[in-house]
Amino acid sequence: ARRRFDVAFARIRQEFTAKFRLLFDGGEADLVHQENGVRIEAVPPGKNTRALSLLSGGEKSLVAIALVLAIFELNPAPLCVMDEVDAALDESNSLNFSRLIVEMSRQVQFVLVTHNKVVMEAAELLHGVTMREPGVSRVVGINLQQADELLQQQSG
Amino acid sequence: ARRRFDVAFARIRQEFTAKFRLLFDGGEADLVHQENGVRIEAVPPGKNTRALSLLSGGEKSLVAIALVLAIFELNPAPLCVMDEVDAALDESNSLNFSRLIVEMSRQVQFVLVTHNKVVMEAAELLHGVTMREPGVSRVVGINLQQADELLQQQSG
Amino acid sequence: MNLREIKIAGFKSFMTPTSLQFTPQVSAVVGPNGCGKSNVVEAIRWVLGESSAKALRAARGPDVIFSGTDAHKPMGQCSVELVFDNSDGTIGGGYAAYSEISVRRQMTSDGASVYAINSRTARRRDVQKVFRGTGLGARSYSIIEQGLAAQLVTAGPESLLEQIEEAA
Amino acid sequence: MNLREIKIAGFKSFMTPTSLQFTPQVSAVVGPNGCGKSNVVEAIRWVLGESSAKALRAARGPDVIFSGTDAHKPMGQCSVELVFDNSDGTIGGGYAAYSEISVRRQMTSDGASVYAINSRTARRRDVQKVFRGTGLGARSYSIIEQGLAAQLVTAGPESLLEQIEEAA
Ligand SMILES: Nc1ncnc2c1ncn2[C@@H]1O[C@H](COP(=O)(O)OP(=O)(O)OP(=O)(O)O)[C@@H](O)[C@H]1O
Ligand SMILES: Nc1ncnc2c1ncn2[C@@H]1O[C@H](COP(=O)(O)OP(=O)(O)OP(=O)(O)O)[C@@H](O)[C@H]1O
Ligand SMILES: [Mg+2]
Ligand SMILES: [Mg+2]
Repeated sequence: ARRRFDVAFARIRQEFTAKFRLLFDGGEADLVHQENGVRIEAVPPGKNTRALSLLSGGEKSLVAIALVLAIFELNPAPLCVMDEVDAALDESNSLNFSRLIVEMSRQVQFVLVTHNKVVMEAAELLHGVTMREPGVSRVVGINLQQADELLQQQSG
Repeated sequence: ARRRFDVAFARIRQEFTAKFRLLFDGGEADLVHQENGVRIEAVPPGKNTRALSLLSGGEKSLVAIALVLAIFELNPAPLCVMDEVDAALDESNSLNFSRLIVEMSRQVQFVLVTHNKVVMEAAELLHGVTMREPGVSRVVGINLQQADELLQQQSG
Repeated sequence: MNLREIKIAGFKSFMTPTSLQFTPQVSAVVGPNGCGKSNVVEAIRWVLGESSAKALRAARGPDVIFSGTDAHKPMGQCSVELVFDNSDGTIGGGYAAYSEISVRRQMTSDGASVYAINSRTARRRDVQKVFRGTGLGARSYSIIEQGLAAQLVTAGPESLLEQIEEAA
Repeated sequence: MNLREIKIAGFKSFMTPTSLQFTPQVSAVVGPNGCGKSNVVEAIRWVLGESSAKALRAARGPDVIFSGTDAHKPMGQCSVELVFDNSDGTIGGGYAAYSEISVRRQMTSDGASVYAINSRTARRRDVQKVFRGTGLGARSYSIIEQGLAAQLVTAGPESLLEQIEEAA
């Protein structure tokens, strides 16, 4: 069991660093196995703050995405469902995220719940969920333009 | 002290219900003082789920905004600074939020950190924070169109 | 292997039977706040055997059955079915021969669940067995719920250690 | 009373002295992830007397001083100044006569802080006294940090009771 953890940890650590660098266009990241657990180290490119706490909300989000996808790669399923992991990302980080998803989609089928237009553009298929009648959900297949209207409906 | 809590609680409760109904265009909400603390009840219009936990991410966000602003009204300062409270809101809820802010801004000066275009449109003044040089922040006064470009820079 | 279709009937806000069809690559689920997107994600976890009500934002099991609105009465049962294309034989064992595998769960308001694999009644552990080795499961990293990622990063070193041990 | 200007020098990512000017109504602070927006909010809390490093996402007090980048050396001190228009006399007491009130805090890398009100040296509690009764303060509901609102709703009844008791 100890051996299996070491193998798993080494794999996750490697994947985490790789995905971090893809999402941040550089920078340094690592996972450190210490006595009290596993500590995350992450430094966006050009910055030098080692403390994870000092990172911004969006930066922490991106680190989190690198981490969950690294753990995913340990037992890569044919399907990955992600619910609004991109909520705090600005446009540039959203683009990096969607590029990584498109790259990984050569082996993995993705279902992404999102409000993010950049991420929607990476999808081949959009499922529009609506609640025209309060409390009752319905689903309709839509394209990007309809998605825009769907998200603007109920406005005003 | 007991008396002061009761007065405060009654005030917050009233404000919470009022702001909830403004943000949700209806619905019911209340704060209940029980033995183990203060419980939040919130039901969006037309729905009937009493359990707060079953609400969506965006709905919980909107309930949270109603709550923080209700507590704010207890000791209303001339200034209110909010950091990305609107991150999970869709376009329609963002509009309701910005309308409430504009209404309250007749007595309160607001500084809103946001990525949300609908909320930006409610501001008279935009401060664009940039980091052209990694790790070094600078601020420039910008208009809505420049904000668009600022948020798209570093893309691609 | 890939997911072809989800059929949801009576689960949470999906009062009317609803079908979502998927492509093998990237799909997005979009819509306003509170319209039911996370409910779709939870439906997938639920049919794969999620047994904790709390993990589905509910207090008790039957809370996931459509509980009615101002205009509609509550329902007495709900069901979710997943249909997978297995023509590449990813799912092995007893179902390796099937090019299509469907998994279904139905719950009645007393909280009792009935599972089915390719229309034959099964137990929850049979469903979990089908997906063993594929990396898919209610608690695997193949389903990342709203807020999980952020929580992983802020939770602290002991928490992360546990998560990695569990995944290993 | 309203906020006219914030001057930030050396606080977190604001290496170069920076000034933000405000209108009496609604201002928005915008920009990409990690560019420094939340740092501005924390600068306001800090100058109003925030003494907990953790509340500013830091481990120790001096962590809020610009710590350098690949291209720049760390700084030895930082300061934040707020300038308020008090022509409506909202701030009473000893400063009621001033139509403009400025509050400044400077910290050196040994962690020692020096406060000033209208350029005269003051103590932290003098600064807090200036704003007493106005509803403004490092820990008041006038400054709502990133994530606070969501946390309030999910934290549970005891937590919310404490928050309300504190506000009362
Ligand atoms: N058993 C149930 N019966 C009827 N409606 C339910 C039930 N359980 C949950 N709901 C409703 O489902 C809604 C939440 O849906 P969901 O969490 O899927 O929203 P969402 O689309 O993910 O929104 P967001 O973008 O805000 O995250 C709530 O408004 C809730 O009232
Ligand atoms: N003492 C310091 N010296 C230099 N840089 C610092 C210091 N403390 C924090 N930073 C940097 O400030 C950045 C975070 O800024 P901030 O939290 O204000 O971002 P933000 O604009 O709010 O982003 P988001 O939109 O993602 O919330 C981090 O990248 C961090 O490296
Ligand atoms: Mg959701
Ligand atoms: Mg921030």
